[in-house]
Amino acid sequence: APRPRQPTVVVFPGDLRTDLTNKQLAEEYLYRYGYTQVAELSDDKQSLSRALRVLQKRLSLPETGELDSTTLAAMRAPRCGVPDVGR
Amino acid sequence: FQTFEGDLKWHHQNLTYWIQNYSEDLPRNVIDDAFARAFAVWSAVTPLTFTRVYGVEADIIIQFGVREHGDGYPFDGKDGLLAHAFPPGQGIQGDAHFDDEELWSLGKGVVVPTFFGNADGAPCHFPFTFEGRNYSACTTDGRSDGQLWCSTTADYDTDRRFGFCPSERLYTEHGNSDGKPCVFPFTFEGRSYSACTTDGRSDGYRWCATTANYDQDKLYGFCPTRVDTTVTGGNSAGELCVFPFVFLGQEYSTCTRDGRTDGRLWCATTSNFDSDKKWGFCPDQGYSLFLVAAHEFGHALGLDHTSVPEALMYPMYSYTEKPPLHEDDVKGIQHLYGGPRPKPEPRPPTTTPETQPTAPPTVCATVRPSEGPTAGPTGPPSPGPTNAPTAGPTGAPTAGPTDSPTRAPTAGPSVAPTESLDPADNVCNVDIFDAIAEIGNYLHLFKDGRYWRFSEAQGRLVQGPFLIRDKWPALPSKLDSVFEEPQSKKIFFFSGRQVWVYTGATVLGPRRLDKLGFGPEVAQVTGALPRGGGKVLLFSRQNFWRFDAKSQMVDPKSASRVDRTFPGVPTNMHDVFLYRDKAYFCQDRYYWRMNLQNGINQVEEVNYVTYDLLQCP
Repeated sequence: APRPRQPTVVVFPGDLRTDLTNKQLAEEYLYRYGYTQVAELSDDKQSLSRALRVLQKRLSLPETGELDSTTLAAMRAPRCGVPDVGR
Repeated sequence: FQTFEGDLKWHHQNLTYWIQNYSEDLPRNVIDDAFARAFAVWSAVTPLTFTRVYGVEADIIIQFGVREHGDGYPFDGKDGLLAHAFPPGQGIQGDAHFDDEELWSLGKGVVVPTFFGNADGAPCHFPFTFEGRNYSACTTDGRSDGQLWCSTTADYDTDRRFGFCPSERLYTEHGNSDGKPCVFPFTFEGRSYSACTTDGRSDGYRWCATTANYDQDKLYGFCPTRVDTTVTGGNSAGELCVFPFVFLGQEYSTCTRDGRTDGRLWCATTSNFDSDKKWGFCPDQGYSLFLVAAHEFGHALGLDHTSVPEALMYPMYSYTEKPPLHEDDVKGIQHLYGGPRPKPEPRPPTTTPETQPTAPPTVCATVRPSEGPTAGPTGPPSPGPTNAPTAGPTGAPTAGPTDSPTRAPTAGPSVAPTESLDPADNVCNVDIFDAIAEIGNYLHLFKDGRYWRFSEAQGRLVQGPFLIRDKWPALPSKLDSVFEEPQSKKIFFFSGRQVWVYTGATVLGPRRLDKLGFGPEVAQVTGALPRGGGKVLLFSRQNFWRFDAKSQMVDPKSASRVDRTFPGVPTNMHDVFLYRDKAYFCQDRYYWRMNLQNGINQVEEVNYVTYDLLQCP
């Protein structure tokens, strides 16, 4: 029987979003929607976890403080641009 | 629910909104309706009312934009951030912006209106089956004339319901060809084109010639948007898929997910992705403009995001066909504005007033009036005149296709969705007016026995057409010029070598121009500029005279040349009038506006009478 063809994945020019790592995506999202201030996030896990917890509570997601798949899916979902926190 | 800090809210209940521009994704009437329904979601549970107006004075200004669109909060391309809005207040506060790199729909795929056929203009149904094959876009399959068509039900083979899709082979929009379809190939700057092009334009609008030679005939039109094959995102947003296209050496004649891991459909916008690398995402279900608008209008009324996932004010988009308001939303909005007003008792219909204009007073306003400066064609492709406009589309194309996908269809345009008003009533269809004058704070525009009027105080809502003879029975239908003398309120009407003077309902005339002191060489009065104190400048082509409204005589010695006193205006004007203290000199479809206040007679603006004075689309 013929072997299934391995799908070839290409990088499409101008398709920026695929370049972000999950952590970069999270940092950008948390800043854009008011959960963190500019440069507030530092490398220590605590601050990211704290910010994630605020987001998870705000969006009624399981409050794990982790960048889990549910939280990542929420971050990738289409949404309104008005920040969730702050003015 | 949450409100904004300090319970920001509107302090009046009769709110107004202005749709400043349009996305090309949906027919305009569908966009108008989606916004109206989105406002109705909130007016149903509050005392608020929402009235559509056409100007920046609106409380809520609605705009489509991409990336950075002027408010410092840039959009982010397709998906992700869909729209945003500002809390109640002045200026940008209360406004709602929509990302035009999204595909706006009603949540269930592209909305493609159809013309002719036998489906009463119903939109296409995608996907549909034809001869057992599945189609998710309009097709020419089954036809020999190359016309694009679609089924308006899921199964053409059984239901046989179809219509023709917007296509440059069926009609063109705007331009100067009265909606005639494109002619392919056509020649432009010596090159041959067999498809629409944006060449020669900087605004990215696709256009074509409606004869074989644009260089010679200068006849053109804009190609209708083909939302079913227009790509979003990628690096060719707004362009069309090209089928077939080559990808990794293989030929594709439909959109594909190959090459991607996210499962999204894409296509190439040239015939060879491998060499050109031009691509974009194929239309998907899109986002419901109604649902997103209802959410954004919640912000514009003072609601912030909620944590209730099922509520309309939850930040994430999710499609639903149910009424979108959740009790959390109702509690929130009623916390700000209270509940709805008690419904008035039903009353018998009132009889309409006697003197009704022959068309509803907002004729211009309901025909795509708000394509403001940020959208809309800007004229023919260079090197032609860069600003030659036309009066806009004139309705359904006249020649329809003549056969059906497999056999002859019904001849059109039996069922085309056409505008309900007589085009002749549409002030936007008038190329050149006989006379224009400010009478009692209304700018009156006269043409062939009828006139329209509007006033700034009423937001430039055009009223009319009215019949001249109903108000000024002694007048002929053809006028050369009109002016109202500000002190006496007398209105002077000129036609040929005759003049009529109305004081209220009483009329003096017709009298011959020589009664006013004009010589026999003056064949007509083409304009008037009241200068106060009963002094008026009366124009006849290249010359003008000083006229004393009290003695109703011109000073023969005051004859002067126009170009010497008003440099920069054309000499063969067909009308001159004063409007809000500015002098307007009209030639063809244009006006030259001059500010006479500062004593320096300098042209400060040159524009179109219909587009800029009347704000036609």
